[in-house]
Amino acid sequence: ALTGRLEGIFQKLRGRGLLTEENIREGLREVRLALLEADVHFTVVKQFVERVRERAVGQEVLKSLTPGQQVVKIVHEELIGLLGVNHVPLAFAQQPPTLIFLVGLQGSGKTTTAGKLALWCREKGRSPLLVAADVQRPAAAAQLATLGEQLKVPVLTPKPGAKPVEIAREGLSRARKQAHDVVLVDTAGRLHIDPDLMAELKEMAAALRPHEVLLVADAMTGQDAVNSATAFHGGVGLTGIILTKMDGDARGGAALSIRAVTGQAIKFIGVGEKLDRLEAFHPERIASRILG
Amino acid sequence: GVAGRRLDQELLEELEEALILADVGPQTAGNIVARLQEKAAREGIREACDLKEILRRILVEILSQGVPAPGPCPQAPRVIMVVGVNGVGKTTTIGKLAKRWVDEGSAVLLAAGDTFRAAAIEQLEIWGERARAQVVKHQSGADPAAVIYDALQAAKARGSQVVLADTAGRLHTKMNLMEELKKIKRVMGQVVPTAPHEVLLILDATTGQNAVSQVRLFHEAIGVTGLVVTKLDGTAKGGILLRIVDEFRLPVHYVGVGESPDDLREFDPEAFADSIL
Ligand SMILES: Nc1nc2c(ncn2[C@@H]2O[C@H](COP(=O)(O)OP(=O)(O)OP(=O)(O)O)[C@@H](O)[C@H]2O)c(=O)[nH]1
Ligand SMILES: Nc1nc2c(ncn2[C@@H]2O[C@H](COP(=O)(O)OP(=O)(O)OP(=O)(O)O)[C@@H](O)[C@H]2O)c(=O)[nH]1
Ligand SMILES: [Mg+2]
Ligand SMILES: [Mg+2]
Repeated sequence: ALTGRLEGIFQKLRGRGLLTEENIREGLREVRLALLEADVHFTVVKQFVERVRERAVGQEVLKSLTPGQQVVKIVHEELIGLLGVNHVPLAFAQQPPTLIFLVGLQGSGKTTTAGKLALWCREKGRSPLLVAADVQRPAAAAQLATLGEQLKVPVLTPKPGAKPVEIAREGLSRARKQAHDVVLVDTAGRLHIDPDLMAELKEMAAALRPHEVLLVADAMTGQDAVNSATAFHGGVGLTGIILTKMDGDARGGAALSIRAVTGQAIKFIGVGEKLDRLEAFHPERIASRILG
Repeated sequence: GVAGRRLDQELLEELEEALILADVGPQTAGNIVARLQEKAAREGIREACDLKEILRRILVEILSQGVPAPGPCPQAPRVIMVVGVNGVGKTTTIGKLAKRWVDEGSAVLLAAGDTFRAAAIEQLEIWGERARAQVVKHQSGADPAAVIYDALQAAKARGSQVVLADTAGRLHTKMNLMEELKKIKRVMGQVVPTAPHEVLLILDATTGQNAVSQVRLFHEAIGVTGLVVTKLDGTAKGGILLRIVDEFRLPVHYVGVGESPDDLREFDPEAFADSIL
């Protein structure tokens, strides 16, 4: 792990006085390598390592008896600082219903996460409505309807030929009529470079003014995380992130990249396929995981 | 002179950065650039465009190391097991392959081996209609091995030439789910002794270094015979393939380039190398 590797580097300097810039440089190379292997984006790593370097050439490391541990402590602190110190909860509207869009690339876990959020909201005493606004993927509406059945949460499924914005609008009006205070809109997976689908999302947001637009991103995403997150944020405006499939062994560096380029908080992590497998995001755990 | 050397260093760093941005991974990118540097030194290459061409050839060389599985078995049905982690495109890829082979005149049967995920069977049935391939299914929640067993029996009885077995997405780190795959494989062998003839691992091009762990654990569990990389119509380059093919010598058979039935191409190492650079 990184701690061990840094200890190894600084070990050979024990008793030889202060650390030199070269020692620090070697240590920072290890940090850079660890972060790249954890899938943090190349440019984000560059900026991050520079911040660490500024602190590492200061007194706290140079005078330390265990400079390796000190550098790791700095890296850890900087990671937590970047990821966001506290859990940021869902932003519920003053005037119900709260409208939430789930967006992202194909296969990232949006539909499953919609189900998980419905359960989460209900456990918090709210009355969710699920809206199946994916009219493109085979059996997408059936998938959400099945999840709704499992949870005993109502699901609005599309009429034939309906457009996503119409389905979402109907969801909002049904929520008002039937006193649902949270509307969770599942959207079709889309490429951030698909101009029509990105425009569709932008129009949906402009027409319906969601309180939350959550990017559902896969924890095993590599360097591309910066491209897609930047495009979704620029195209429709994100208010939060959900990182899925964190129950695997992906290091999750995408978390850092996405946070760095969108400035939005990671609100939840998906930790399994079942609908109760959703956790509030706490930076501590992913920081240690990224460090490896 | 010194000026020429300086240019090489900067250029080499730029090429290494391009490889890392393509998900090649820092260690592998470093190794490839070192290999490029020594080759360029031996051949006295200094020009940027020549360096890039040498790099391109190195990439193609690495990507062509996959050892293809032995040829199609003489007796039908040819049984192909499709596996991979959640959401990578297994079911969609099965639909595309089915359509391709039905269009070429083969009788293809699809086994609805994902009995866990909501509407997985319905999704495969729609693909079966699109491809004009038969689907064998049980009810949701059934034992996947039982569905596969029935599907292979049906394929033998009906004279299908190919069986594509869909399985539920699963993380490679979940031991019990990997055991389930082993059981499915054993059951296949009970009906068709040489089955599965192919085990296709589907990888998502947007996946970073974790793809190596996926290949390693699926390969250790059931023996992967080939790879398919999906979602290359996005901006992700799938550079992790360089590390994977180098380490595991697995052939990449196809790439997925979209969500429609025809969005499947044979893997072309030259085109792939071009897209990375
Ligand atoms: N292990 C694990 N699997 C997950 C998690 N979240 C979702 N999945 C699985 O990931 C796969 C894809 O999930 P979906 O909900 O269909 O993804 P999606 O984003 O709606 O897909 P598209 O609508 O096609 O874009 C399914 O097999 C889910 O069960 C998670 O946190 N952990
Ligand atoms: N753009 C693009 N999308 C793809 C490609 N292949 C699959 N998809 C999409 O990715 C999403 C997931 O595909 P599935 O076939 O359901 O993936 P899966 O591996 O069977 O998922 P699980 O069974 O839930 O593990 C769907 O929205 C597909 O349309 C591809 O090559 N390009
Ligand atoms: Mg979906
Ligand atoms: Mg599937």
